[in-house]
Amino acid sequence: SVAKRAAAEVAQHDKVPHPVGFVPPPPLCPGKIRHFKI
Amino acid sequence: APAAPPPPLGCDDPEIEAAAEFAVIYINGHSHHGYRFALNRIEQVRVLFQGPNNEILFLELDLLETTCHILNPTPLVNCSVRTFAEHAVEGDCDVKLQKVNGQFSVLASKCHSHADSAEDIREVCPNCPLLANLNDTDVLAAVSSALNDYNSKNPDVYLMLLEIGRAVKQYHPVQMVSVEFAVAATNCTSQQAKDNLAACQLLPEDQSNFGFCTAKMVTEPSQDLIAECQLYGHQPGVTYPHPGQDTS
Repeated sequence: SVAKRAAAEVAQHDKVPHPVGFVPPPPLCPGKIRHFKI
Repeated sequence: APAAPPPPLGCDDPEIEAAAEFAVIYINGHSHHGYRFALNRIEQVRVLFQGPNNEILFLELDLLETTCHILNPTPLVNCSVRTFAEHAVEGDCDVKLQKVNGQFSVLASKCHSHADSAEDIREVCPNCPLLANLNDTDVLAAVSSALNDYNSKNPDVYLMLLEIGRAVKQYHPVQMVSVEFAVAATNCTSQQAKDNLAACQLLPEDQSNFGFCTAKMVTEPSQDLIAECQLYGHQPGVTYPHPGQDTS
């Protein structure tokens, strides 16, 4: 469990924070609805 | 350094949309019964690169039934999608295509269709009519009365029933059955059909003339029947598999 916690902390530190104003790209799928959704 | 892999294709990517449109044309072209379907949404796409200008595409498509019967020559773009209130029917299709040098071909397709649930319709539109079983006795009576009525008023060409496309029953404000069915011209007049129906045959393939009828039969509080049929004229190459011939 110590290793896991450490790994989690390291991973957290490694995670590069998104720059301010970052907008994630729209999901690639599913696509747009052309009529209506049943 | 190896070339970076191309960015993943999205469901609204023009190339994927073109593939989906090609698939819908294929699906409608290989269907022998019921109505034509229009693309509503590209649910999922997977692309396998086979080499330069050679890809395999797996598409999951969400289609909606249109008001055009499969024998109707109207261009699909002019076929309106059945509205939610008319009890829409959805088609789910998985299609495998290949794209070689920009040309699509369908390698496999599998579809199944289902009507929207009655609960969904009731929730939004409590009095909207719901789809009825095509072998419902009121439906069969409405189709039979409508076709007899039309044939009696248009005696030159006796029309024969090909298939019932859809039927809805409503109970408010009047009790009514609305039916839609496909028909075909025969080699008989209405009088000849009355004299000897067994002698009446559908016209041969090179003269075939398919059509479509809609009818409304009111049963309560009064009796009333309105039937309209439209013949499409001869469409070279368009055939209709008769029951027993069709294996699909």
